[in-house]
Amino acid sequence: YPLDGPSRGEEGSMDLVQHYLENYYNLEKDAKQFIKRKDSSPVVKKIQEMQKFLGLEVTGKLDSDTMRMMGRPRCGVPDVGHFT
Amino acid sequence: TFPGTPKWQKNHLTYRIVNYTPDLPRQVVDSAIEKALRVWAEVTPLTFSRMYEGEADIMISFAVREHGDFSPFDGPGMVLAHAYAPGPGINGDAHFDDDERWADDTRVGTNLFLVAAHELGHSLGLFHSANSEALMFPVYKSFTDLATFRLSQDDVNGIQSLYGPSLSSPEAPRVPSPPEPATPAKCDPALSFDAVCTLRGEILFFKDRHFWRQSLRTTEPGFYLISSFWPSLPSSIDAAYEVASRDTVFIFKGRQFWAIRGHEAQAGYPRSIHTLGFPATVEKIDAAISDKEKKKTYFFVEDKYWRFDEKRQSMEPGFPKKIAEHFPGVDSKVDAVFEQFGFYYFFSGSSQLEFDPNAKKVTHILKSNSWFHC
Repeated sequence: YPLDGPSRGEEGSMDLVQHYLENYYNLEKDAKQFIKRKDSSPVVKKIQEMQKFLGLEVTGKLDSDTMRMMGRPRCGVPDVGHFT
Repeated sequence: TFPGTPKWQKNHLTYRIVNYTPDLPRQVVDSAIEKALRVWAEVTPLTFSRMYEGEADIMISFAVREHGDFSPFDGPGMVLAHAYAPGPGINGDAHFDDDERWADDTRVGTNLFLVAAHELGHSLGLFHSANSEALMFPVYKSFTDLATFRLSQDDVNGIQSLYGPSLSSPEAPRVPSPPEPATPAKCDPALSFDAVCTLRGEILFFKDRHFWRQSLRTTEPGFYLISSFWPSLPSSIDAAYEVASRDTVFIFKGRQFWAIRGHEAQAGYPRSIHTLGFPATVEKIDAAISDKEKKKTYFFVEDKYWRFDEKRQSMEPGFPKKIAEHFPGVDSKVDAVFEQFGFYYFFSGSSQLEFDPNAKKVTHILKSNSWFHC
């Protein structure tokens, strides 16, 4: 892992975030993109998009409010993006 | 709405409950789905009928993990359900994750009615809303109070953008909207009631679109929209009474009456009041009360009353009779009446008469809102 990558303890959370953004915000399904570069602009943009949609403070960062919201039960239909 | 704005091209839709969760009795599931559909039917011209076999527009099912649509569920928590936009085949269908613990309240588990109402919003063509007050917000709100649940304006605007308003709703086009009645104040000395009845040991006081729910164990009554408990009931009802032995409250407005049991409106209603045995000249009931000892129900209409035999389920012969002759002291038009502690309480405008049916006399004159401890 790169130095700025997630610690082993963070991996579960990172998986959650990645799947959340993939499933509900149409983040391209490319694990490497996310795990290695969580500060990359597409990911930050998706986090911001999610925060805006869910009425959270738009920081682009995975703060505790954002993580808590992502951990709550929800509908499986995507919030934005393409789907069939 | 979904991209491309898919919607049903007809206003009458069919639904089928394909299977059931083991978490709840079947009738609770049926009732939650019916209630969820009513939420949308109330504000649109849409109507729904149930199918028991074959392909319905909206197929409702419970499933776990992979269930044949390439969108597997994920076990307990997180994804609760999903649904498809209007269209043929799988479109319009709603799937519920049976690894959740489905419940009919909000204290433990996931409330099926709330999730179903949301999913059926998708089935009708609504996408997720970013408005956190909206039913179509994607995140489940476990703290939602079912007693005060109602669609947000965002939900109403969304669904009406697809199907238009209900033909009988105030939003219907070319029908002037009546002014919204002001919220009544419980301690207003001029307060009158449309109807009063008991329900499972509590007393319900109906006024316009609202009702107060007074428990004898508490001093402060709850105040609710009628539609938040019973979406199919009308506002400004005429009369209500409880038949405790049947755990049923009957609600009257105009020539129709409804039956409710707890939160649930009963199937097969509204019915015509004339099925009870009233002559065609009777167009509304002013008040009603059921005597649980004698199993008789009294219906008050203007200055007369009828008596209905609950055992025989028929109107007794020899009626109507004059109210004032058999209820001495009750000589004003009756707005509402209910029974408590063996007394009948008659409401007329802002006044209330406590009547002893054994002594056949009025024992106290009270303000109508005396039960609210103002």
